[in-house]
This record gives sequence, structure tokens and C-alpha cells, in this order.
Amino acid sequence: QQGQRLITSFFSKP
Amino acid sequence: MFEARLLQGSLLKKVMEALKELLNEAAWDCSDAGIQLQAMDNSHVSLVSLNLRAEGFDKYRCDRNLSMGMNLGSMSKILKCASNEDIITIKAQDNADTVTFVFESPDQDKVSDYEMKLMNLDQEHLGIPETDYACTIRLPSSEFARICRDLSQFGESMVISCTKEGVRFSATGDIGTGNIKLAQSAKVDKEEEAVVIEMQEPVSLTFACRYLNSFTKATSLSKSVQLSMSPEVPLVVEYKIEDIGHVRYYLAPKIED
Repeated sequence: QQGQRLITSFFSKP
Repeated sequence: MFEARLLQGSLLKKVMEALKELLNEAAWDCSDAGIQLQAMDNSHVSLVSLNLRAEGFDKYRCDRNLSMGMNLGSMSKILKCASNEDIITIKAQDNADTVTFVFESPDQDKVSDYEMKLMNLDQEHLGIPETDYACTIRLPSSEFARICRDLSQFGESMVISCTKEGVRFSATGDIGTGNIKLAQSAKVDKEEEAVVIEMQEPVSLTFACRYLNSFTKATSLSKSVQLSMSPEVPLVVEYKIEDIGHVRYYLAPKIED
């Protein structure tokens, strides 16, 4: 979707 | 071995309903503290975090930490075989490749057991930073479900704006625009009917309605729901699960156009 950010850009992979 | 017995089996049935629209599969991580689950939806736009504390179970035994990968569609089919009044037990041998669900009727005259194959899921868990949210809004869960359902007719995005006056939900699209404003409840007689807003600073963020509507599948778990917001961080939608735990949904905001 246009303009939708991903949760992975906020929460770090370990 | 692992064994967890829940007297109020209906809670697990409701948890299933709360997960299965968003997730196809997930790992149920069991330790002596309880059961935890964390998984992202397929599009990696939202994350679900479930916690069921060991103390909330009538009987709980976890000899060794265990991670059980489950297909939630299959698990949902099995849990549909349980009645709302049933006692539900989840059991698994250590490093087993199957899990067994036992449903006992209240007067023990009917006992069912269903064995399901486990999956190998290499689910790495994401680190969720502790956040001191700018705004938290507690409102009746049925009210929130109604708002999401009504406004998603107007557009695929919803703007949630929180100020000291109250919280406003808005959506706009081809047919027009909808705005719903909720004021902070004056008198808080019935706790779960109240709208309670804690605001450090005003926040306004845009979210995709389809995820919010998926989150509201958890409405039957709790009479109230809590929304937590801060500028430019994911929204948190939290439903308590009686005195045993909670399910938390995290949703990444959309870039304001």
C-alpha cells in the first residue's frame, strides 16, 4: 500500500 | 513434558478468534512463566503479542522451554470442537512433533482429545522498545469495534487524533468523510463503559482500517480496550484477557500524505 510503513522499520530484529 | 489446563476454556477459543484473521501460523513459546506468542502478519505491517501467565491456569507444568509452531487455521478448527463451558488442556511431550488438546465437559461426562502436527517455524522475535506513550485512550471495546467498522466504509485509512478535548477518529474517501469524536467520560461510574484519556502531548496518526478491523476480532476478550500512541511510532491496541494476560496489536502508521 502506498504510504504504509512496515513494523520492521520500528522494531529491531534481534 | 508440557501441560496447561484452563478452566475457562472459552478464553482460548476467543484468543483463537483474535489471532486467526491476522496470522496463518505462529510459534507458541512455553516456559515456566507461561505461554507467549509473537508474530507479524504476512505484510509485516502489524505485530501481535500474546501473553498467558502460568498462574492463570488451573494446572501448569513446563519441564523444559518449548516452542510449538502451529498452523492457526488448523488450531482454530480444533478449538471450534470445544464448547464454551469446556475445560481445555494443552499437552505436549518434550521435543514432540505433535500437540494434544483435551476438552472436558463441566460434569466430565464427555472428554475429547485432538492431536495436531506441529510445524518448524523459525520465528525470530522482534525487540519491542519500552515506550512512554504521548497518549493512551481507554474506551469500551464494543465502541472501538463500532468506530472501526463504521469509518472503514469511508476510506482505507483512519486518522486518530488525540487532544486534551478528546479523541477524534476520521476517514475520508470517494463517498465522503466521517468524523467521530469521543470526549473523556465525566463521571466514571462503570469502569468498563468509560472513555479515559491520558495525554502528555497531542498526537495525530494515520492507520490502515483493515488492520484495525482485524484487531477488533479480540473484542469478546475484554469489555475495554486501550490505545497507546506517540508521534511516528506504531499504535498499540491492547485487550486484557481476564486475570491471565493480554493480547497486544502493534500497527505501523501510514506516512501522512
